[in-house]
Amino acid sequence: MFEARITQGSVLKKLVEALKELVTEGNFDVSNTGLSLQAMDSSHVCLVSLTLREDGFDHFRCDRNMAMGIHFGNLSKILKCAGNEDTITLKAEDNADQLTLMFEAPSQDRISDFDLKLMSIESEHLGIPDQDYSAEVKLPSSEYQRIVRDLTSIGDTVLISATKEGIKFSTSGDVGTANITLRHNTTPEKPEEQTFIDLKEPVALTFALRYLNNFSKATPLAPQVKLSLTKDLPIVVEYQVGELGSVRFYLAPKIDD
Amino acid sequence: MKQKPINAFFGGS
Repeated sequence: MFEARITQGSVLKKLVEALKELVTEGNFDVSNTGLSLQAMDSSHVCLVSLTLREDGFDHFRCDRNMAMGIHFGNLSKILKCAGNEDTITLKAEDNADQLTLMFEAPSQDRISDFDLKLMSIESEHLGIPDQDYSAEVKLPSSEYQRIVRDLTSIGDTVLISATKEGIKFSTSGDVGTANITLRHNTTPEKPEEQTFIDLKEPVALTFALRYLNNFSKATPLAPQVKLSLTKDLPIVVEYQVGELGSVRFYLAPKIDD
Repeated sequence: MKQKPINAFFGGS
């Protein structure tokens, strides 16, 4: 038996909206430590890793480890039927072929349940090592969204370079070129409006803007986003989802032929 | 420029 209840159901709605265009399907792996997902996009250049801890839920029970194959477009259709203020409970019997989603309005006068058909999905589980990065940058998630959106209108790829001067995003295209530089800035009173640059060594990598732009669909989940960069390795774009866990996007760099 | 698949960077388990 698996059961997970979250009072702030809007978090689940936002999570699925952030993922559904990038990954069409994937396994929700549930265990007594929580719920996780690893899924690649269809072109296999990026990876989504979602971790939701059991203690972040208002109630969590998982008697047996299970992999629940989810079609995210279908899950999104069901979650759109939940109110933003609703409490959401996920439930499945052991070896079930469906996941039940129960929505409760705050006033308790409306309760609905939907069953989502589960799929059988073969998925490769990748071992992602914990590692030190050459540069880690925390910035307002709205700022990241604006940068990648603006640059997407100019070019297809972005060169991200982190130096002691700051972090620079550069692109070029038919209309011309663009450079946006952010400096370490802890002046704003609100921590979520600050920019932190932790640089161990300068690094410069090129990425496809289309994907970086797609990752910014997770902006409603967190006020800040963390970018981690190391030479020749995928960038990590990480959103902390309150006390519940995190969603991380990994994107392979573009390298010279 | 080319792009390696993401699973080339992480070992499978």
